[in-house]
Amino acid sequence: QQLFVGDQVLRVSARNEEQISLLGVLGEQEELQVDFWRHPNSPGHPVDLRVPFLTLQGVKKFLDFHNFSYSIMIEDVQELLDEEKESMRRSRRI
Amino acid sequence: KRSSRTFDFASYHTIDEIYDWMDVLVEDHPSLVSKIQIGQSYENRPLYVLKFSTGGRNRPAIWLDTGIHAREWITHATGVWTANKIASEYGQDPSVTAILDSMDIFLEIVTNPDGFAFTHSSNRLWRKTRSKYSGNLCVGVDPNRNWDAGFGEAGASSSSCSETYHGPYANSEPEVKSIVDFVQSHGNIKAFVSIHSYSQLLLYPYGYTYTAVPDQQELHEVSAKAVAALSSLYGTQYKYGSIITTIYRASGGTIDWTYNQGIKYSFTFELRDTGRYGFLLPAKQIVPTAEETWLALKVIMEHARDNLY
Repeated sequence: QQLFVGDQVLRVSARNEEQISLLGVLGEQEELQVDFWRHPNSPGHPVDLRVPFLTLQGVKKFLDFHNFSYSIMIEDVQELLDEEKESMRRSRRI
Repeated sequence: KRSSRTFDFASYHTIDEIYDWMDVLVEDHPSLVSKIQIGQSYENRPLYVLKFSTGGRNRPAIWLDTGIHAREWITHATGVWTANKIASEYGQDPSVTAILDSMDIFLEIVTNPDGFAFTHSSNRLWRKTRSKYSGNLCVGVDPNRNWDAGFGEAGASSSSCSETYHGPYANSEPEVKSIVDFVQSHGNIKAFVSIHSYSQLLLYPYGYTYTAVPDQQELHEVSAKAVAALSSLYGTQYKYGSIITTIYRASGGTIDWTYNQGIKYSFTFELRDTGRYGFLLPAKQIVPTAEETWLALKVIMEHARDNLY
């Protein structure tokens, strides 16, 4: 089973078309394994991306370097998944 | 025998639990609900559709589907709740009763069963089908890029490793082809609603072109009314419009194909949330999400009923 320990979901805001294109470039770098949960659309629309723990530093560096403003939407994906699993287990037991 | 009344709608469930529950729902409402199999998935799982019908032959119909993207668990859960709501409101709620007295409703809850099973066993964040094609590096096709509407154009990927991979050819995925065959052989589907998550949107065609659909004004007005109904319950804010102008260009999408088949009332939802949990919406939000979505669905279904074409 694939685990997502330390993976984060970042909410990124693109200010202009150039930044939208840069997010496209980020997505094309397969080694970063960025998983877009909400794709780049137009400036002002939030973009959500799940970033594996191993490439988190690289992706954040990229965002900082290109002056993106972003926040951490999910701090640790696996924590939420564990909660979800536990809630299903509880419901089944009941 | 278990009863559909003891099912925990406020929890996420596996495919086996959902399929078992569908049988119980049919047993509890034998004169209204039946289960039909429209095909089987790549990994040979049955593709089940619940049919809600009060009789008649080939009545005008409404199609609803949830879960075409496997990781969007809130949609399957909403589908289960909605199925139960339709069954329990018939004969109680005048609007639902009037819809079912003149139309049939078809509801496919687990539209991508292989992907859904995979989200439970191996990778909670899997989105695509599980098909394998020789020469492809990666597994799976995005079933919402696999329809014969602008297939393979901009707004889908030709790389098998992409989450938006369109597949080798239109309808390559049995999960898609089964719906295509069903819709075409039925021939009298008047409304088609495909339910996704998340980002809180109600969308109508097109996704593959900026050309406005001939019915844009009507679809826009129906969307406005549906979104107002939805928001009235918990204040959840939705945006609405055509796919391409509201989210992004997407080719080979479900409702672009259904619209081109002549199904005027073609819509797609993106359910909650605005960006705290994404695809990991906590189970305690299932019922509120389903409740608010139901209000919008009712507007669309009522409009289809009152404006048959």
